[in-house]
Amino acid sequence: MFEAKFEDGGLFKKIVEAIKELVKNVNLEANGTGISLQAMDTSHVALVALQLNEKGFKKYRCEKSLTMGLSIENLQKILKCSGNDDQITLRTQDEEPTTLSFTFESKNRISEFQLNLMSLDQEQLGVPDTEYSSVVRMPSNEFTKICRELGNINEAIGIETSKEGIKFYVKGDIGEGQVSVKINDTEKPEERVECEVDEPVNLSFAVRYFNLFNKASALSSQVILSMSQDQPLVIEYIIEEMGSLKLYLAPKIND
Amino acid sequence: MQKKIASFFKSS
Repeated sequence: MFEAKFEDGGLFKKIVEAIKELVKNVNLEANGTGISLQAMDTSHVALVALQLNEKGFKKYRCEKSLTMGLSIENLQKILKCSGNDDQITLRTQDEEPTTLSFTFESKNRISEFQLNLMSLDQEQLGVPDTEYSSVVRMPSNEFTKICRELGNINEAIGIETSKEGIKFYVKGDIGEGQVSVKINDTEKPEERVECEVDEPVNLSFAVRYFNLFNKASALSSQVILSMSQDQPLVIEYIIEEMGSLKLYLAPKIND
Repeated sequence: MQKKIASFFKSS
């Protein structure tokens, strides 16, 4: 028996919105500690990882670990029947569920849906706990804007960190450009830029993945970029009181 | 050259 109730159903909708362009079918894992999801994008360049802790739910019960294979596209069709202010409850009765039930509750109506599940034998990747040599925290809409603007100039974006801050740069056929974001210690937490640089990095990534993933900036006003030279970058959106949504993106290595 | 994510993380 599994039951998880989102106080803020809109949050769950934003999470699905953020990953729907990157992953098609996913295994949703539920156990006593909460819900998690890990899936590679179709080109196997990126890995999406979601972790939602049971304490963040209005109601949470999971007697036995469950794996529920679902199509993100079909999940979206069900969620489109809910309002952004609804409370959303996920529920299954059986140990090997073939469907996942949804209840959408608002002041004046209650809706029930069942999504058919699939059996997906997807390889799970072991993401090692890593000490990153550069960790940058910045406003998520600033990062989204820089990726979108520089992505118009070139499909690969360079990221260089130093004690002073983080520099994004592009060199394309039409020309080149760079944006340096400076550290600030403003008292407004959502506008703060912090850099912890033990070792500077200089990495290159396909910016299209950032642009696909940056829909997640609706989840948090800040984004955390963790980097080490020649390692995948991690973009992390902290989901207040619940957990986090991460994108691991493999770098482009110059031959 | 674009690397694959699985080349960094072992499948568990």
